[in-house]
Amino acid sequence: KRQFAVIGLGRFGAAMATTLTTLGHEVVGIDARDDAVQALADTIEQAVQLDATDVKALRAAGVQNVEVAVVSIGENIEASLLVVMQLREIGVKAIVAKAVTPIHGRILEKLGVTRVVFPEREMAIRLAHSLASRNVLDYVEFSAGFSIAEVPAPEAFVGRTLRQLEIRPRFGLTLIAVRRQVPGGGEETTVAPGADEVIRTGDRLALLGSQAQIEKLDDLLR
Amino acid sequence: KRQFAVIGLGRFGAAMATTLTTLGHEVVGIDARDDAVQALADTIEQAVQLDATDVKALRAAGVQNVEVAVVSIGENIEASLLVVMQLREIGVKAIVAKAVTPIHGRILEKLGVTRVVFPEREMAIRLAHSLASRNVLDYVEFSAGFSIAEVPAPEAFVGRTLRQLEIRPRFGLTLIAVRRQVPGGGEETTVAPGADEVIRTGDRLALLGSQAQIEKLDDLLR
Ligand SMILES: Nc1ncnc2c1ncn2[C@@H]1O[C@H](COP(=O)(O)OP(=O)(O)OP(=O)(O)O)[C@@H](O)[C@H]1O
Ligand SMILES: Nc1ncnc2c1ncn2[C@@H]1O[C@H](COP(=O)(O)OP(=O)(O)OP(=O)(O)O)[C@@H](O)[C@H]1O
Repeated sequence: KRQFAVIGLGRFGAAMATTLTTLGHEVVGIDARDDAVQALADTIEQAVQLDATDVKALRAAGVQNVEVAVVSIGENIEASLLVVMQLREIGVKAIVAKAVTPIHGRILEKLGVTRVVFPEREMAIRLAHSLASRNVLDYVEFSAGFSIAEVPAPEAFVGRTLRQLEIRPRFGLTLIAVRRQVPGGGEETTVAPGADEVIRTGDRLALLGSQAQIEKLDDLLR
Repeated sequence: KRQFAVIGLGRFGAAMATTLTTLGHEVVGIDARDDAVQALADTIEQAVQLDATDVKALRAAGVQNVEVAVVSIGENIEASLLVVMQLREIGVKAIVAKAVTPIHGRILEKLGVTRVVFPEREMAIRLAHSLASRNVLDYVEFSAGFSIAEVPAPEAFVGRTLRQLEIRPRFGLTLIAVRRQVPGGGEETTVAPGADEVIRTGDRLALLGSQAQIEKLDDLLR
């Protein structure tokens, strides 16, 4: 059980506060607007209305005792930066802050924020990739430089085993999961399928590799 | 090359328009605000100021010819719904729309939208998981029911090969990549490492499995 403060309960902040609570942690949610505070009063441990740029108010709410503070203020960049400075001065060790422009992100980093996130941009990248190609159903980039794309099984793969298809030697991609509809309406996912797995029509393949390798496969699937 | 319309050029819409353009597609960006249109005029194929609830204006901009339309309007839910209806009536086949509340999402689905996304919520889930545990560096949930968590290599793994560690039989998880710092400051990612790979101190392991399996490993790492 860890203790978190989430400051700014807009769409992103409210979702952070509720998800952390569902994962079993203690969350104090803070917002200057009473309606934003009331909306979460019954879901999270503590919801407090205060102006987070006011250091006395932060201390009164016990924010100096949390392990991690999440700052999710977008429209008012000045408030976002002031709040981060106040949190550092009262001694909060780990601060995660949302940025809404690249320069906002760079200033947050200079202030020593542990992690800067761009929620809208990161989701747009994920969605744009999955729309940009007829074949990609879902797409996620990892910080480590690899991506995962989920594609419909190409016709040429149907009826053959993974051993026969030699996906890694031929495309450099690793098949990490196969998703298929099962009779009666459900869906079944086979994680890390074995070499004897046979690909069927309608299968969805989750493939892991570099961005360039995924684009090459995409060209082949066209 | 596909043709897209992105309606609503706030943070999410603007990031969608620019990412689709970078991936090589033709994008017409639409917004009622002139400053939002001007901000993208030099980046995307076409940026047009109009009220997207006005069907004559949509036709004049040629929106009926696009393959996919993305509607990214949040504050004004009525406009989001009206725009989706107009797009369907002028015959746009695939519509992707951002929702900002669950009920907004349900109405969009009733209107026959191809895909509903909640950018803030989906990013909050990803971030909350990676913050909720000291051991998880990054975390992504896939629609297929599996997740990927990146964790620091546990002390007990260091100096041993994957064959010796038997990660899959013991934890049910599949190690899909190892990331490590290399001398001289860079970073190297080994995707789908072989059984003889030796884990070193400071390695970061990307593990694939169900949410329950990842949480079990997390308990072991504590
Ligand atoms: N000084 C402050 N102290 C406390 N809360 C604040 C302060 N300034 C702004 N907020 C709150 O932060 C919340 C989010 O701020 P804002 O609307 O700027 O961000 P946003 O990026 O548009 O949010 P969303 O997550 O909805 O996209 C609002 O509810 C606002 O009341
Ligand atoms: N009828 C309309 N026609 C065209 N553009 C519109 C219309 N209604 C709203 N917009 C534009 O959509 C954009 C995004 O809208 P809004 O601010 O409601 O969403 P948001 O969810 O807060 O955006 P963000 O992506 O920044 O989080 C704004 O730039 C706004 O001008």
